[in-house]
Amino acid sequence: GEKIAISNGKLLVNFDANGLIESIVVDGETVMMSQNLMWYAAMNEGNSNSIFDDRPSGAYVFRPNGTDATPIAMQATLIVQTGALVSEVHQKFSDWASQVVRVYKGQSDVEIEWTVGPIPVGDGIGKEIVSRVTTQIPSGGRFYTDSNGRQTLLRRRNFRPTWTLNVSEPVAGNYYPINSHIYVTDDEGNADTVVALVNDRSQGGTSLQDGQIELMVHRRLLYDDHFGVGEPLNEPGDGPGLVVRGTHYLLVNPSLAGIHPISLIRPLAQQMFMRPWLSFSSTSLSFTNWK
Amino acid sequence: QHLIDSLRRSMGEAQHHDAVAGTEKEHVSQDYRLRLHDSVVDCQQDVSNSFSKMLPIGSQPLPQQEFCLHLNVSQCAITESSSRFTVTAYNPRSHEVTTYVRLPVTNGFYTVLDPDGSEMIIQLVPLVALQSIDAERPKSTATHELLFQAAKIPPLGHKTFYIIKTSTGRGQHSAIREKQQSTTVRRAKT
Repeated sequence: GEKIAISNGKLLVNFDANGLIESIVVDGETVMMSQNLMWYAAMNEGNSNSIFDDRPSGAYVFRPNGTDATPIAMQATLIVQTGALVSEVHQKFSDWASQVVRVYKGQSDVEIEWTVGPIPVGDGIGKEIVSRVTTQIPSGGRFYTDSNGRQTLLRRRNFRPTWTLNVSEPVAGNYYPINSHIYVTDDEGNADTVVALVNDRSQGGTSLQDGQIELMVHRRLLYDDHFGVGEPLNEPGDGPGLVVRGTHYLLVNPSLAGIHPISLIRPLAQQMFMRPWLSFSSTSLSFTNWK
Repeated sequence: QHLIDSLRRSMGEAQHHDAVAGTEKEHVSQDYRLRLHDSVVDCQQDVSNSFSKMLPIGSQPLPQQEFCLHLNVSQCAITESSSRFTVTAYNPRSHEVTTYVRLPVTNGFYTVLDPDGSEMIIQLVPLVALQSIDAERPKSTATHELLFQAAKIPPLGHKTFYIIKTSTGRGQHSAIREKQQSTTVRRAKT
């Protein structure tokens, strides 16, 4: 029931009384937002009388049973840790979904380390988990995704540049592969504010509403999708399900002032993709002798 | 060269086949993992060999470098059990990089020295218990993560940091430093 804030001197992250991110303040400007872990119910087997049309969500296809995701929890239990170099908020949504929101001293991004799994499927429903950031940025149906970490492409919701799209899958039909980053800005020609997610592995992502971006972080499905793999996406075998941990960098900049968003996102993406490699050795020597 | 080629080959195989789409069967996925892991271990050997060759002629051989592949779940045998150890950060980018290093450790009093012997600002962050992750690291004794900033690692180069653990600090000066490196924790009441 208490509001919490963490800061690193450059930015301030505010959490509401439910323990969810409420806003981020950068250079005195506030960007209202929410962020949560959510799940799509997967389409199960037997959704059509025809074997050719019976397509459960599976390894090849993302096919949610419905048009929106459900929050894993509306409230998070918090542990707040603050110190000289990092301040972090641990948010526990359930026994199988939690995350840590970190701000390191001197950094201009927010690190979100998510841990998801084992996804419960005792109710007979496959689940596909996403991290969703919602802002009030009027993005006009436009969002941007990388293509294999290289060129950043404009995507438009419910639109294809070379043919007239008949949207029969309103969620999956707007999902794109995200290898490195996804972002929205507030205006096509005069972008002032940018909100971006930089990911550490290839994931699916989209912007289903203006100002919103989401990335799929984990899936556990109970049926083969009949496209060839011949088994459901349910590792390991009949076991308890996988626990997956990964990192997103959340970048918020409310005053671009002519700066192209990519000039901020690309260094972050390189930092994520090519992190320094650590090696260790024990020693009995004093520092002087060791050196 | 063959140590590096091993990873090239494993990555190439995976990218040529269905690992790229994630549409492989589970036992195939396990095979990809095994091949990638074996190749990564080969590359670690190559890095270790390279460090030894960078020492001046006549130097004592460098101790074998160990790599911790479970840092993402806060587990590393050397950092958890050694009272003196070194950490080498290799920067694979063609730009100078400053990064934060997090190492799983047991509670105590730590001093981190940079390559010039200057003492660094550190923070000891308590590990938060998480049932699903703790099950993945049954052998770990880590209770905290030791955090420091590895500044200005040269492009395609490395920096080594020297870390000493003592059970407690002594004197007023140590008490101040212990306070500086501690983390304030607030937990929600259940």
